[in-house]
Amino acid sequence: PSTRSAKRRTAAFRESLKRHRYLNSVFPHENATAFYGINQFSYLFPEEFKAIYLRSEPSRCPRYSSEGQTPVPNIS
Amino acid sequence: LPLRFDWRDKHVVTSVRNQQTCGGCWAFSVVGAVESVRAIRGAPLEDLSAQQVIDCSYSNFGCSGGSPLSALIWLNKTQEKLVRDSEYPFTAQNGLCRYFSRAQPGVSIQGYVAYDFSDQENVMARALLLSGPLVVTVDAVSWQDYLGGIIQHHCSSGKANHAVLVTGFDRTGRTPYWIVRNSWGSSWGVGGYVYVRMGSNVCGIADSVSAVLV
Repeated sequence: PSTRSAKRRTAAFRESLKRHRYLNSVFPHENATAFYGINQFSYLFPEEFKAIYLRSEPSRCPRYSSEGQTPVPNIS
Repeated sequence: LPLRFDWRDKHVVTSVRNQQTCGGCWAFSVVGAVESVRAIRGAPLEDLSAQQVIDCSYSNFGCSGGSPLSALIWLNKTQEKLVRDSEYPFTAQNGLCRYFSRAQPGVSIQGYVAYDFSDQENVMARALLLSGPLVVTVDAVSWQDYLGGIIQHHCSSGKANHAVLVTGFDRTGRTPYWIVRNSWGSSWGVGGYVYVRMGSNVCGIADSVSAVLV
């Protein structure tokens, strides 16, 4: 089982390297753009990463409207 | 609006936490906001218990997931007092909710507000200045590989899957950005933080924004 697991981690790592190349190749000259590479999550497949770390559920909020808001008067 | 503002400069933001393999980002973001707003009001800056929210917020699913807005609704409705992290430490797994006596010191919230600020990120920045760090949800699929710089692409609005805390913004350069505290430890990103472009609702950062009143 450990060999199987090691093979899986290696495959995930290889996929990560490919993904980094792609992410860094799009808009490379844009000002201060993000850069991507090896970190603690590189041994995870994206679906594993999502299943472990991306567990927040979306919620819908009302759109903010400045109408109906009372301005705070100038007080000390 | 100032060109740059970061609540960290006022020493009211606790250090970056590590949720480990627990899907409790929703709890860490809410607890982070409570810690900061309490410190802004003059109380000492202290780590509060995210584990308490993970175990006790019955409308959520602990380490299997949850929503920061549900956690805020729960905190507001039950007036649960958040105790210190040292009293109820993080275990990275679901546990039975521990109850404390009324005499136990803790922090309850007085309320919260939640809005969709998409197309109104300047107003969101004003809310950050007025209310303290903001709890937001984002699409963080591409954050798996993030090392630094300002995220401007490779994520979508309307597809939130992660909750984080916005502590500030920087508009001094050509690309204005939000300063965002994550909960994946300080070795991830820029000391545990990530920068997200301001003004185009990148990663849906303005879709669901909550502020806590303490």
